[in-house]
Amino acid sequence: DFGAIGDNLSGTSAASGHDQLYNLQMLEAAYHRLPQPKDSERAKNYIPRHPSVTPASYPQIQAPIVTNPAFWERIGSDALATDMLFFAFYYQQNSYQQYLAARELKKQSWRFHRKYNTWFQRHVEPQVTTDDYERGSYVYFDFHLSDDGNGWCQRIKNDFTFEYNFLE
Amino acid sequence: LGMDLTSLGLDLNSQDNLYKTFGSPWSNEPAKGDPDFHNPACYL
Amino acid sequence: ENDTALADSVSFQDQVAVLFSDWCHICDHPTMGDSAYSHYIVQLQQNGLLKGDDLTDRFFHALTELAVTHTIVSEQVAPGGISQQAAQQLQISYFSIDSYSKLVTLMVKYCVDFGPNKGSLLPKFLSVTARTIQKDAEEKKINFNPRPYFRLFINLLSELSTADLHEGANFQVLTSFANAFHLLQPLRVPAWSFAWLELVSHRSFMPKLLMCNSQKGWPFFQRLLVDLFKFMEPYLRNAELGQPIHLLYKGTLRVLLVLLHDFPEFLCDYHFSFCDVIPPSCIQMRNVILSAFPRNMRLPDPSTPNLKIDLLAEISIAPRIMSDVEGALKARQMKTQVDEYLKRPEGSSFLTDLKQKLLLPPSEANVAGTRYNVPLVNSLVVYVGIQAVQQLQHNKANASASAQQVNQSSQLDNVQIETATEVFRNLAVNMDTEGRYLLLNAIANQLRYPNNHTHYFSFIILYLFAETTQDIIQEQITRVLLERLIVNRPHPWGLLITFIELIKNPRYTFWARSFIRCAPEIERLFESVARSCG
Repeated sequence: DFGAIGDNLSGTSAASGHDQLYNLQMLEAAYHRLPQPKDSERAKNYIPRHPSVTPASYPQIQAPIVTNPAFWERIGSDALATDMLFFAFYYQQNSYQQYLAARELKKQSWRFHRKYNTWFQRHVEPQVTTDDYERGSYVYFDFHLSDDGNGWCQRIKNDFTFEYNFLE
Repeated sequence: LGMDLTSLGLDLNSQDNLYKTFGSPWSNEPAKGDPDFHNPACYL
Repeated sequence: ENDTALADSVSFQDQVAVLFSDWCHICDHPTMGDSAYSHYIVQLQQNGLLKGDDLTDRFFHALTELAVTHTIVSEQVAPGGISQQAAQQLQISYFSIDSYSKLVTLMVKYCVDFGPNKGSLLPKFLSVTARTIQKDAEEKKINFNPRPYFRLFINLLSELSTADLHEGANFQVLTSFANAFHLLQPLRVPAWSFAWLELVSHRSFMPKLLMCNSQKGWPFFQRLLVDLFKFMEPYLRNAELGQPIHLLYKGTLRVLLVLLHDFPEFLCDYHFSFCDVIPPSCIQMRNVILSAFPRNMRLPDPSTPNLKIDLLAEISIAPRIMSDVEGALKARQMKTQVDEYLKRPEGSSFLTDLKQKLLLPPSEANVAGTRYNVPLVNSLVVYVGIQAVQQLQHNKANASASAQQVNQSSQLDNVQIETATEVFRNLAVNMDTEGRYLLLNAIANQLRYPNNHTHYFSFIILYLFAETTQDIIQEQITRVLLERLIVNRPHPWGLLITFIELIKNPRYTFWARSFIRCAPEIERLFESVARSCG
């Protein structure tokens, strides 16, 4: 490694046995086959599970703004729009949107419970706090089946123990 | 071989790390597509 | 035998083709969940294809060839007259490559295990793929298409370097890729150079390798950068760049700027290795590396009037040098001689033939583009400097000792320090122009951020300027400093303070030197530099 800068063999590279002219020719050929931006564009992780056909006049691809973190920060700052964060989280799984939505929820002191796959937020200061858990009243975002139709809603759970080893 | 390095499309005064948006050695454009993010397995 | 082997090979290829087609079919139906994936992989294991033996190698090799072959669906050659670049636009579909990378990713995530003493899947897969790429490039030469392999690696990097792997496993993944990229370095597969640099500098690889495991990834990345510089060196040496090498050079500058901004300590710690393989003509690229300084350090403005360098706290701290400074000296069995001479100079003939020892054999000289062994010159300069600096620090530490002791030890110590200085003075006087230029370059390469090497070598180069009676030496010292200042920024802090000292301190009577007026444009140059240095 610390020999001459050039190469020990006359005119060729010890590493490959090629000479400088050959290397330059190959580089020239590679110059005409540069990697293109699309070669590294990741196939969108997000594959709609049940893609629905919509009129052509509807946008057929995601608006670029949904990959802009500032857009999600705006949603996060508007308490009414929290449902949008939950929508992205549950309906756009494994996507950058899910990542951004989770980040905003966390900023608003929501905490993801790994066992229930549910976001909880303290409703009042917990009555008990130990190294392993806290217990108190929590708001949580839930989907419930009921005769007046299914729906996502926020409910309150009193006297709930949130064990920290379930905290993501 | 010398050149004005600010013409290479990198904001050397940026407070944030450059590698996050470093797209390619061949272009001034920032990285396209979703940046590097990581969703924990329990989110899926 | 050959026929049966061939027949086996053909039928093996066919079998693999069927298996790959099944896998692509599974991938083509995203509703097929993990169970289909894991079932398929279990089947491969039951077929004995994932035991980590030769059959596994052949299996990966055949899969790679299939995935690549099905990538180029048509090679549209644009009608004449369009630039060759456009003509090479290939109709490319990455479905087969994406399916293949998905399979490999799942095998890694499912921790497919080859069993005892077989190593793990990813390094084996990567070494088979590296051999496949090298073989394909050697066979196809200028018709080799790097892009499918680029896609394969970019997929795997994106998937595996973000996977839920714990720190240790992540480090294994990253070093496996680093080893594969070292195998595929441009000197071995020149037709993959652009894809290689884009992968090596990719945000899924470079920052992760440099940030993981408390810098344990740094030697791997340093080796990759040295691979790149070695490839470019013959073409940069003469500063005649065709478009391809110029693009590679600009791409390298971009990568170095990201490192300078995000990982300056990495450039600081390995500057010595990089200076060994960057040709002296690459002044700006070398300046980028030498300008790096630790992020927690605040550099005083070099043009501050009456800046007291000696009083800076950092100036007495040794820089961290992770490169092997002594390697080149040891390779030539010179380290012992240097140590002997520094300890007992009287009666030594070390200096007599030192210059000779720094020359390359003629057979190597024309390849290296210089008659001197530059890495050996660099190693000698820095090693001797380190000994002297350590002695100076030793003296300072002893300063509190008893007067008697101080006299004795400092006399001995001063001999050592003067002997070190004598090495540089002797070489400066006895070397020819080329050798002296390389010597002064090796010294100037240490003028970096505030540390005790910068301090010592700044003293040495100014001492050589002040002590010599030969104009040519003063001229060359000025040239070595000036050529590093007249290129675009960045300029290393230690270089600036040394040059400012040279032109401002009346002790060096710089402005009385005749060579600064050897031509009108030179005179104007010095005036402008003097103004810009305040």
